[in-house]
Amino acid sequence: SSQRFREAMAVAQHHDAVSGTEKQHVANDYAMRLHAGAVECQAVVGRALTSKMKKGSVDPPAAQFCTYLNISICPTTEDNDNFAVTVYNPLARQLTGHYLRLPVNGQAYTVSSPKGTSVETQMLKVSPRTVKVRGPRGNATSELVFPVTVPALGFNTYLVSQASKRNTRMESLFMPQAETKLNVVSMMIPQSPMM
Amino acid sequence: RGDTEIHNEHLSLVFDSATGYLKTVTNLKKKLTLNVNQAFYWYNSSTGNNKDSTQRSGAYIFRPNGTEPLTIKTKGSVITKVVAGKLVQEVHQVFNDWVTQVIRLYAGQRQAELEWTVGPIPFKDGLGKEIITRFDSDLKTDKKFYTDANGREILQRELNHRQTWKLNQTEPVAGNYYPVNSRIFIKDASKQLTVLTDRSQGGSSLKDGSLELMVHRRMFYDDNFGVGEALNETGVFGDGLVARGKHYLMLESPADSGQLHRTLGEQLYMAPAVSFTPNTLSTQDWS
Repeated sequence: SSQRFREAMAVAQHHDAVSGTEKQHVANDYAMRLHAGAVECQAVVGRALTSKMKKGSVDPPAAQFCTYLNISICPTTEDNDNFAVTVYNPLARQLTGHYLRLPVNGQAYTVSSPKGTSVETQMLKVSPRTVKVRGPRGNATSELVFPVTVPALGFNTYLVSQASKRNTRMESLFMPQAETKLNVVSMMIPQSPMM
Repeated sequence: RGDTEIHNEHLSLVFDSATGYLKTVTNLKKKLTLNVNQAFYWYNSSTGNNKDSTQRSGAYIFRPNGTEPLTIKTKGSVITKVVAGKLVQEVHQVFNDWVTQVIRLYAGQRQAELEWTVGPIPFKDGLGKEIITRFDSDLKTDKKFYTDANGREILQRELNHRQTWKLNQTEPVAGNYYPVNSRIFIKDASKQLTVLTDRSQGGSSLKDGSLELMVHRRMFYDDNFGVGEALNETGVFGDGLVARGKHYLMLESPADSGQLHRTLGEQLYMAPAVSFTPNTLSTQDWS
């Protein structure tokens, strides 16, 4: 199954797929193959991240991907008050000033950087949905925007909590230490054929 | 009642009070200002046949039936919402029921983001439509524009001209369209307007200072080049596809533009992979 995306890409080298001159049922087939390949790739990336994050006997939770962020749909960020966002940077240089835009349902959120510091955020209202959608339909009322910094060929994890439901113990533990540099979630991924 | 302006530390965008269209772009650090009008238009597709000179527009062929695109008709200002904030500022534009756009400026970024949403393209009038976004500026470009070529080097294009043969131009619009795989730009001695795309599109510069990109199309006749179908994707509901994508706009000096659009291009086309997990742990416990 790890070859599925390669096979889909190979099929899509045909001139009809490149230029969009295929019949509609062929276009549908190309889309299906590419989607199946992309899902397999997400599984590979998820396994790689899990192996890099693993400490001792504790298995980190499986990574979930959101392919409908462009239409403000992501069940994980919409349905959970607390979630982790892991950002992998494929560039061979540090990525700075990149903004994430996540669909959410709460009013306010706090975001912790990998160093434990608080990250500035902005909330934006999601426009009313006017277009019919087949399949998952987002319920997000807002989008949470915040900047991320990611090392070259590595990843960073940001923790997001809905402010109003935030655990008071966590708040008392972490707010005074906002500038404490934990710096343990950020790590380099060595060159790996899997990645 | 006045013009609308959004800005960050690098760019200022001003929108016309009457139309709501983008009116000027200013690079604040380099003090470069460009008068530029941006709006959406559509070409009416040719509906002839390929037995004579009336070739139809279809999956293979882009062939408008005129040289001037039709305006997407708007009433008053297209701006419906302006969002101000420390991290991102937005201007929401509604051109009609099937063309909308959000223009964003993120703090610290040198480029403006234009997120367009086009479709479903209306079909009841029976007219094939090829939708473009067009930037009309006061740059003196001397019929020259630049596109990347299938992932290779950027090539200079010249209106109604081919470098290696004498061209008899019979298609004033389509004959000047070129593939844009990631970027297109126009420039004069002091300013360069660069647009990066998030997908391959067709693009051109049909007048000095103008730059256009085709974002969506829907036709009702086969062009007789083999596919045997009109390019009329109806989608699962039967009323047509909605396309959403992004253009990234930069105004820089020609000397700096090359390095800057290449750096931005790397960030866009090797974008970070984002994954999520539900979490009940604190930062320390997660670590």
